[in-house]
Amino acid sequence: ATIQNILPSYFSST
Amino acid sequence: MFEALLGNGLILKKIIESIKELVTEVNFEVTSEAISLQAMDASHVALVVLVLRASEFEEYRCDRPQTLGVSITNLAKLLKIAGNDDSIILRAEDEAHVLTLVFTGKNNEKMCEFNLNLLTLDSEHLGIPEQEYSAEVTMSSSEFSRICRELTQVTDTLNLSVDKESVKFAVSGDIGTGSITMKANNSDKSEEKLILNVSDTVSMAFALRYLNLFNKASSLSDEVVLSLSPEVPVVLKFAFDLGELKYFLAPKIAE
Repeated sequence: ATIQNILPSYFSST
Repeated sequence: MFEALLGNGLILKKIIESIKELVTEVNFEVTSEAISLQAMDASHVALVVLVLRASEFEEYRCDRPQTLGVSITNLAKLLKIAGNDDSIILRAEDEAHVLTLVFTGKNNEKMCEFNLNLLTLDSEHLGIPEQEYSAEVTMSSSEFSRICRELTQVTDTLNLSVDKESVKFAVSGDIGTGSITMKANNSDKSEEKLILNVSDTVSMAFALRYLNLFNKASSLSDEVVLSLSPEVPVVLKFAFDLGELKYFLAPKIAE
């Protein structure tokens, strides 16, 4: 099974 | 004062149609160089990045950089009123509270003017590093769109595998499993052509629901470029005369 990851776990806020 | 004249208003209609189901309220940044936006969808899974180059507008003026908070939902409603052949002027005073839109018919026979109320939006801006991707796939945007749409009938997750020779779109659902494989080729037929630029084999999973939303931009560009590296978001790029529209999508990962 797969789960959906989210973008802020890859890119940090500026 | 900010003012931009776009002779081909249809392109702006298409751009807004391509993002309105993902992002509802966004900050447009206007500078002397470009109109740009970066916005995540509500679930923080997908990101829209749009750049429209000032140099590609028929007329463009931006005396000082400004952030224009826009309801995409409402902008889409107003743009529906513009004819496909209309030119569009976007205008805002410095420190504006409204964005003025002027639609003019091809023969100047009709002019529509609307003031769209601007919003003050908190926006979370993500720093996206420039990076080399392991695999880049350039293919027909309509073909990619068709593949995603068809495979959505089987399941909600697309397994995308790219090696130096081919790209494989695989699905596995309750009704069974299947895959579509396309080999790299330089066909004269744009819908068959597939260019691969691969340094390392990649295999990743993505939500088809989002890919289908991104594919609304296939009306903007005949080609889509997919950039993939293991364990980072995929990028779909649609380039057109006025600029480019990119979508980032976080992968699905093994539980």
